[in-house]
Amino acid sequence: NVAHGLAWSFYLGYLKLVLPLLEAAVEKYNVQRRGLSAEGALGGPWASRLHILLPLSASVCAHLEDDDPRVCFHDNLPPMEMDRAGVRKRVFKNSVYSIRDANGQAHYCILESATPLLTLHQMSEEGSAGFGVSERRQQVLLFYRTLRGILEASPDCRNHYRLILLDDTNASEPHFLSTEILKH
Amino acid sequence: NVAHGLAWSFYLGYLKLVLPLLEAAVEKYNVQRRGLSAEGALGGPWASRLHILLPLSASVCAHLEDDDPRVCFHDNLPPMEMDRAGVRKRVFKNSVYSIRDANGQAHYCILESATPLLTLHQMSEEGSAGFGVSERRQQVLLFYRTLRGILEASPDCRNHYRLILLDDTNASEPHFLSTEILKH
Ligand SMILES: Nc1nc(=O)c2ncn([C@@H]3O[C@@H]4COP(=O)(O)O[C@H]5[C@@H](O)[C@H](n6cnc7c(N)ncnc76)O[C@@H]5COP(=O)(O)O[C@@H]3[C@@H]4O)c2[nH]1
Repeated sequence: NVAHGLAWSFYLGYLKLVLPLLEAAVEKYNVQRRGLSAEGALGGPWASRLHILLPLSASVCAHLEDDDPRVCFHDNLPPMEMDRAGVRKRVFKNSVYSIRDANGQAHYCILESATPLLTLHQMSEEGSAGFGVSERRQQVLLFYRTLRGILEASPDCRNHYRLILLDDTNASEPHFLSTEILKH
Repeated sequence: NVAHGLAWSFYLGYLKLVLPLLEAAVEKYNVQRRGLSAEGALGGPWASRLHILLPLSASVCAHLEDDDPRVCFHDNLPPMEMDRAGVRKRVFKNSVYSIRDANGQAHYCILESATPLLTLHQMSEEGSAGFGVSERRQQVLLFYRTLRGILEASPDCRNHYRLILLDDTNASEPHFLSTEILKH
């Protein structure tokens, strides 16, 4: 089952490495901003959580702004470097976004889409990969449930993430994405 | 089948993006070296191929030198940056190694281990992931065959890679790794 393996790969090859280092990266980021302005500082209970978007359609685009103009890239966190599988100083980077609510108030958080969903989407389009568009939604759900199970059992990752499952059959609503993120 | 999905993910999420850009990165790297010395320049038919190590044991370590002191990290290629799934300027980096032959002659090439094999290895150790150590070798072979099939059919990747399957039951031989790489 493709989604099962991709969830494990996402955890073992990324979340397990990056989530424990997130608090330190957020601290460094906030210190660097003090010199400029308080805008964009990460505070509150959201501060050092990686918000991970999981659209049920597996439609992941490079720029979240294209889905909702209230979601706006702000800056990157200081990058993390690790030696992995022969690659020296492989870089891991996370992006901070501002999310505007209905009153125009900006909230800052660390946000990205679950990259393995891109693989699921492209595999379903590629004939030879073994599964089709009709099974895709099922595979996204399996990815979500497997990942949730792994993360809940992981002491390294606890309290450092938030999985946001998006039933994007409603995605035509102009501010669907920002509203969903703010609900969490 | 885990290995099948990981091979597709390795292609769709990494090789398909990076291999077409390798020649340009090698050119930039060689130009940058001209200022310093000719040492480490990438030339010859190996020059812009990514050499990908696939150990059958799925034992992938961070530093290839630990396996064979004749394999030595030299420098990184100029990094590539891409906006992916909400992460701005995600960095993709490849490492150049010098490989000494039996006469002490140094040969330079772009080298790394297939990162998804790390996932396979760790999954087989983790009880809950669904497959065990005995199935691991089989899964590595399936990964290799699936990946080879995908890459041979891909116009973007042709001539930009070399898959090196390592039957590392012989890995106790001190210069097994360098010898295998140079055979290719
Ligand atoms: N050698 C190497 N260098 C890279 O830069 C790289 N980037 C990806 N990959 C491998 O290609 C495949 C597809 O990648 P994808 O991004 O869909 O999944 C990735 C992605 O969802 C997440 N991840 C890993 N590194 C990052 C990163 N830097 N930023 C965001 N997400 C990341 O965790 C998954 C597993 O990563 P790896 O287990 O390192 O191997 C991947 C994977 O097998 C790489 N392999």
